[in-house]
Amino acid sequence: APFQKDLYNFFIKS
Amino acid sequence: LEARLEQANLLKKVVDAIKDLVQDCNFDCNDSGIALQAMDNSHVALVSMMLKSESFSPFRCDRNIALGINLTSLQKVLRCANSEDILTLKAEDAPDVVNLVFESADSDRLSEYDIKLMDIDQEHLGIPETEYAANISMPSAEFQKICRDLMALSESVAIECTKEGVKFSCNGDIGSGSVTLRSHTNVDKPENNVEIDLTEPVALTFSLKYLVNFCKASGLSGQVKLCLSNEVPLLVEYGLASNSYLRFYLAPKIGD
Repeated sequence: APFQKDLYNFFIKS
Repeated sequence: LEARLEQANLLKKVVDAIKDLVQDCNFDCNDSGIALQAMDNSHVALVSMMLKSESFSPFRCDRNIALGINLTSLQKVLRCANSEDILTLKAEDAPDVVNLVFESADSDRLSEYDIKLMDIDQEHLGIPETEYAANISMPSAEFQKICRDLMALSESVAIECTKEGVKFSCNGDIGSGSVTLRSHTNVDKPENNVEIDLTEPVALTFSLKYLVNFCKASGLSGQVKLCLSNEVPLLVEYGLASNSYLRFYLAPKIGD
């Protein structure tokens, strides 16, 4: 099954 | 802060839609309106709400304040409102509580509640401005049905958008299923329109559990917008009056 990424992979902590 | 919302029901629907994803949230108030951004515990989904000052009448916010509110508490209080009630939110400087006043438009009933505020140290994510490869507008009830139907078969859905249309498909233990939508214009009922604006083909896989959760917002808007680009989170947007919105972001599933 495909691996679930989390949002930290895409969005930057600000 | 003093913000009067013609329909208490709007805030009630927003809270009902997001409270299973996020529990304690800061409502960030400034002169442009009331905003909320929060991630679910697994950091896979993010809720972003913006209620612009134009959605309120009147709206006054003299200093920026963050109202840390437990959504279960807020839901309890919003359930005390009648469906046609007008809601006024009030908070002082450095407040301990947020004050909610419900007014009936056609009677002299006035009810008033205070909710204790909490200190919430919330992570804030910067979401880059994205030109999505595919922008799909469709009836929100249709999207909800597709997500619920496919969840009966599988945990995840593949969304593929080509110039032929958008295909939602899944594969599970009992079998497989798919729903394909093409662009469609209904002059009499524009809420039934399906619009697909594509710059390049997109194929992504998402967890249906989260999508079904997002669909709890379907009552807020007849249409939902899905924005996709390869290998970036999906944006699911429910537009509200006066350019206000409720947005959900969902990280994709990638690779094997």
